[in-house]
Amino acid sequence: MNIFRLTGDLSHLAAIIILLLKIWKTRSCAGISGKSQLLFALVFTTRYLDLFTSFISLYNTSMKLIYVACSYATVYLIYMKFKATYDGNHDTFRVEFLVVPVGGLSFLVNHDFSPLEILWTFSIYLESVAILPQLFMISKTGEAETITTHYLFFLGLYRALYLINWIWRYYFEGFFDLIAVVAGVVQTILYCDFFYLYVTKVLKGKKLSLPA
Amino acid sequence: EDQKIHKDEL
Repeated sequence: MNIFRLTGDLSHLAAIIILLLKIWKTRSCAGISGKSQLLFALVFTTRYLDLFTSFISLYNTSMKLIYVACSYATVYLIYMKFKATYDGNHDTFRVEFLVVPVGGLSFLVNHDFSPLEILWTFSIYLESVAILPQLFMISKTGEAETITTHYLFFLGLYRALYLINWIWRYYFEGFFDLIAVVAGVVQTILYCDFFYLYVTKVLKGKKLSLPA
Repeated sequence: EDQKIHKDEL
């Protein structure tokens, strides 16, 4: 465990909690893509099946459980409790265009052709693109609430910190996982445009709105 | 053990 990995995990946790609190406090999930949140719930479910097969550390187990629980709570709030506020008309990204190719790729390119390993690979690939429905929704409506941009910032920062963590681990531990690194690079690149808008607009106190 | 290594990350 190095500082980049730890801050990456905490940044991920911050993103998840910010989103939950935003929905809970405002009693509304307006502007949030339920499809992205469903994909993240699927990501955590397929990745953390090793909770049943191996124990790594108390930290590892508790963080996994927290991520899974929070992602299901978010999906519940969007599709059940605050369904009336869900902006389904703008959440029109076709998720099958992500899930099907990612599913195929995880069968073709993986570390080991075993069920758990394929599901783990699937979750890594899917996570890298799971934010697309959310970004698509923002590009469609042309704006995002400031709190939603904080959520996206921490979510993007998390994988960027993981990239530094992997460079660190490569040099100091000889650890290198090509699948995770390539997917992590793709994931981080998807946020670059958003990072630019976040720094140039949101951090200067302006609302994130895209030119018409 | 190699297969388990990446599972220490989240």
